[in-house]
Amino acid sequence: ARSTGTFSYATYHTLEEIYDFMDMLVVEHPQLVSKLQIGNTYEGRPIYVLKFSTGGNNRPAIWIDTGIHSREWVTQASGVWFAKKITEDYGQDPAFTAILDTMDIFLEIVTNPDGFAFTHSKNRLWRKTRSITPGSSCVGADPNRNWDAGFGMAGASGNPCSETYHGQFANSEVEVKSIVDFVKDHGNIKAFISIHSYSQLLLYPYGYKTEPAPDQNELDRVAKSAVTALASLYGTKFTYGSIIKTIYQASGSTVDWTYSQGIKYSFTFELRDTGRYGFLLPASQIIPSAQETWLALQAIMEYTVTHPY
Amino acid sequence: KENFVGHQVLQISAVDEAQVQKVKQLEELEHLQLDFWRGPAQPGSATDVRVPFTSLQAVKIFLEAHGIRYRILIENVQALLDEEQEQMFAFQSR
Repeated sequence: ARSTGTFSYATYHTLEEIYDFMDMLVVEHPQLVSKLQIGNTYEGRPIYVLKFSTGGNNRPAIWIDTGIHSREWVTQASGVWFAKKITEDYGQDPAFTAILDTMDIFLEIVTNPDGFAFTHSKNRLWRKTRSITPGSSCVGADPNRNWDAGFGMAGASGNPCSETYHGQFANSEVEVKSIVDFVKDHGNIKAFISIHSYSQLLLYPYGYKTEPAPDQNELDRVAKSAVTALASLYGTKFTYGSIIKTIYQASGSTVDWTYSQGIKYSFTFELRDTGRYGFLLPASQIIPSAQETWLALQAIMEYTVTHPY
Repeated sequence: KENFVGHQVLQISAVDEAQVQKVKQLEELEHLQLDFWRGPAQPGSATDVRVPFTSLQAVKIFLEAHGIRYRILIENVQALLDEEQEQMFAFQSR
C-alpha cells in the first residue's frame, strides 16, 4: 500500500505490512500520531506502540493492546482498523474528539511480534511468546499468565509445554516486561484494555481470586454499557463479568496486574466468533468485528473521560 | 510450515460439573497433544479443542463413553488454513 488510504483493512497482514502501516500513519498525521518503541522482543524484533495525542504533558491516558496471543489474528487486524479510525474520527466525531482533546491513547497493535511472525512462517496456531525455557524443548510462555498478579497460582500451568505456561518468573517475558515498565514510567494511565479473540466476552478483574474487585459494581456497569453499544451495530451478543466468574480461574493475567497498579478501568475483550471458525475467522469478518468493538471501546473511553479519578 | 491435515476442532458441551471435570482430565493427557481454544469452564459453556488426527478416535470414544455431547466445529483445520492463505495471496496479487 502507498498510503493508509489504499491499505486494505479487509485482509490479514504480515508483521512487516503492519509495521509499514504504522509508519505511513505517522507520516500522514504527524501532529496526531507518533510511534514509540517500548522494547525489543526475545528474538530482537522492535515492539512499537502508537501514541495518539493532541498535546499537553503526560495527559491521563488510555491503553489498548491487540495480539498478545499471536494466533488471534482478528485482534491485530482490528488494531490496525482502530488506528485508522482514530485519525478519521478526530475532528469529525464530536464525542471522540472530546476524548482525544482530554486524554492520550496508546495503541499496541502487535503485542507479541515473535509469536505473530511465527504464525505466518511456521505455525498459524501459535499462541505464546517464543522464549526458550532452560531444560525444556518446549518454547514460549503464555503472555497472559506472566504478569505479577497471582503469578503461578491455580489458573496457569507450570509446564513449559502447556499453552498456558506462566513462564519462569513474573515478567520473564520481555514483551510483558516492556509494557510493565511503560505503564510504571507513564504513571497516568487511567484505562487499560487488552484485546483477545474469540468467545464474545468483556471481562474485568479478578481472574486469579474469587473475591470481587473493590470497583466491581462500577466495572460491571461500564461493561454492560460497552456490550450494549457493541450489540447495537450487528446484534453481536457479548457476555460480561469478572474473569473467574465468567470463564475460569486465570492467574497472572494482564488486567489483574493493571488493576493492582490502580488502573481502575481495566478490561479484557474476547472478540466475536461466528461459532464456526475459532481463531480462523474469515477476513470478511475483520471490519464488522472492528466496527462493533470500536463502539464498545468508545463507550469505555467516554466513561473514563467523564469519571476522572 | 506446521501441517494440520486431519486435525478437527470439537465443541464440547458439558452439562454438569462432573462432565466438566472429565473434560479437564482430557486436558491433563499430554500425549493426546490437545490444544484447548476455549478451555473447560463451567457447565453450559462450550469448550473448543483442536484434536490432532492421531488422537481423534480416542477423544471421541472418551467423550461418547461418558455421555458428553460434542459437535465438530471445524472438520479439517488445514482446509481452513489453506483458504486463509489463498485469500491473503489473492489479495496481495490483486
